[in-house]
Parts: sequence; C-alpha cells; structure tokens
Amino acid sequence: NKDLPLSRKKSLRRFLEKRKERQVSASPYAY
Amino acid sequence: GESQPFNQDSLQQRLQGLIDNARDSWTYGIFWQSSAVDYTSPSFLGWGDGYYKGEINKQKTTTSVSSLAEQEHRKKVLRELNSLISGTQMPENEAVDEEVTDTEWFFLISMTQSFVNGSGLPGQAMFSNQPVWIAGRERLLASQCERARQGEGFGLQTIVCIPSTNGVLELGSTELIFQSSDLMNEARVLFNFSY
Repeated sequence: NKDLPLSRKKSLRRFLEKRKERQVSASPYAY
Repeated sequence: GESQPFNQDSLQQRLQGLIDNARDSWTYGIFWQSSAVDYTSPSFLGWGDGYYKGEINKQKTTTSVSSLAEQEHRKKVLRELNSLISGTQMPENEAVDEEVTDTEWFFLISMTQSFVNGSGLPGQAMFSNQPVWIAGRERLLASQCERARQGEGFGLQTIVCIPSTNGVLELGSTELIFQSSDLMNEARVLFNFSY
C-alpha cells in the first residue's frame, strides 16, 4: 500500500531490480 | 573500531559487503533496527534493511516445494509490488514470469515482520545480548521461535542473529553453516552504529 515506510520501499525496489538482473543474466537469450 | 554514522545506504553497503565477501554462502541478510531510545525504554525490532543474494548452485526443480496456486499467489503479489514502486523506476504491470522461490518469499514477508520485547529469534538475541546460531533443519524445527520454524519451511538450514548496539543482524542460508567467531566479530564491528 501507499503507506509503506520509505526504508521498506527502498529495500523492495532494490530487491525487485536485483531479481530482474538475475533473471536477465540467467536467460538463454542473454548472450 | 569506532561506530560509523547510520544511514540506509551505508547499511545496505555493509550488508552486501559482509555477505558477498563471506567465506560461506549466505542467502540473505537483514538488519533489524531497534526503536529503543535508551536502555530503559520498551523497544521493538523492525525492518532496517535487507540484502537478498540468493542461493548458490540453485536447482530450479529442488528449491521450491510450493504448489501451483501458491506460485500464482506469489507472482500476483510481486506484480502488485512492482506496480507499487513503479512510480519511480519500475515499468508498470511488469510481468513476473520466473518462479518466486521459497527463500525470496521468506525474505519478502520478513519486511512485514517486527519483534516486540525480546520475542522471536532477533528479539531473543537483542534481549540476551548473545548471538543465536541455529544450524540444521532439525534444530530450526525444534526451536521455540516461529521465525526459525518458518525459515525451515522455506528451505533454510541455518539462521543466525547477532546483536549489535542498535539492532540485530540476521543471516540465513539454505546451506548448513556452523558457528564462526570471525563472522560474529566482523558483524559486530560493521553494524555498530551511532546516530
């Protein structure tokens, strides 16, 4: 929700970005 | 050494540094931050920051035991979380195609947790000012703490809680990792903040 504390928003954003990077690097189309 | 000033960016750097440079394979690290102003006030431990590294040598077929319905639920939540923060960087309605692993899910739900008056693994570590190191699935399952049993259910084999001045560092791993005084000393120095 919109009341999510800033520290958790930052953590969440970082987690989702890293997750996306891991998926891209694991993709067979990455290279 | 002297305490370093606290801010969330430096906290993230410390978590990453500790986990990425560790000899053992830690899956994640979380710093539970104490709300206490002084030693006499009641306190709780809440989310400070966390770093999810993931599992080394992850085998897709063996890391998750979740059902199809559970996977759909997790993906739906991740899509909603993506939307929640997309106002700044993430594209809207980004697809979540990849399986949300058990340890990813455990890390995410940890963001909603807090520990009051010495309760839970982090609370016990803070209250006793002693590290709690639980290695082995049987020991996690036998723990009085719900968080330890929950972690085991999501595939963890080791959970460690190390108290510091202003909170508790928790590390978790899908590997079996035995106690190391080097790690505890490093953690105590790295996470000894001043405000």
